[in-house]
Amino acid sequence: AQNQPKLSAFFSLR
Amino acid sequence: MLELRLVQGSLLKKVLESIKDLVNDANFDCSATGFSLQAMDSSHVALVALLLRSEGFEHYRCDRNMSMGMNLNNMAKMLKCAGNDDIITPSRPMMAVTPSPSCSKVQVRFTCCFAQDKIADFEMKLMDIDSEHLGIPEAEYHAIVRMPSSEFSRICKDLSSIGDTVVISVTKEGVRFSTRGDIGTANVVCRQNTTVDKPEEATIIEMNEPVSLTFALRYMNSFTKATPLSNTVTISLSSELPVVVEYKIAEMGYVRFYLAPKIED
Repeated sequence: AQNQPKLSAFFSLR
Repeated sequence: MLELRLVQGSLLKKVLESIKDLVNDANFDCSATGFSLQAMDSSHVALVALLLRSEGFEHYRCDRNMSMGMNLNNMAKMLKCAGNDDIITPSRPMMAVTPSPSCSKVQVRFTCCFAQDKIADFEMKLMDIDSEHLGIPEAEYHAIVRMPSSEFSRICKDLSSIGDTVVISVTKEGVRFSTRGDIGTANVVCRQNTTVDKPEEATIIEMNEPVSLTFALRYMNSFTKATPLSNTVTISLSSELPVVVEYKIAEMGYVRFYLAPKIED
């Protein structure tokens, strides 16, 4: 199965 | 005070058409250097970053930084009004956007180039939007593919009739787009091709390292709505980083879409 991470897993909030 | 005038009003229409299905509401950030927007889709999996530099406008004046929250569908509806009259040339309206002093409304004025006796005014309400800004650092990508935007659009459309996800793999062989569904599998390989009549028809693959990532086709198809903005698209891939799908807006800036890859559990 594949999981769909959110962008916040890669980029930090500014 | 913000004043801007864009001779190619059709360009703004194309920008709105390319992002309005992905993002409902967004803040347009205006500064002396230009007009920008960063917004995520409701599931926070995809992000759009837009830049329109001030030099690209026929007239641009912004005395202080301001953020204007707009419903993109409403803005697209208003911009559509500029192109629905077949008698006046619909594709090249001039456009001025002037927020009112309270900045609660934005006045969008269209003036047609070829029928200067007709002026249409539209006033659109602004909204307060609590948007989250992500810091996107400059990254070294494992592979960068530049290809005709129409070809990329066609591949995404074709594959989405077979599967829900696309595996984009870059190797020495070229760039491979693969999908798998109940009815079977599909693979499209594009090799580097620079021996074309027009530079925009070339496929150029810069590869530092082979890379293979899986993405939801639903989002990729949404990004391809920006195809009318540019003849070429640039796809930047790095393992464990969101893909960047970039459409350059000639001499003005870009629309970039970021999409988080799917990861094996």
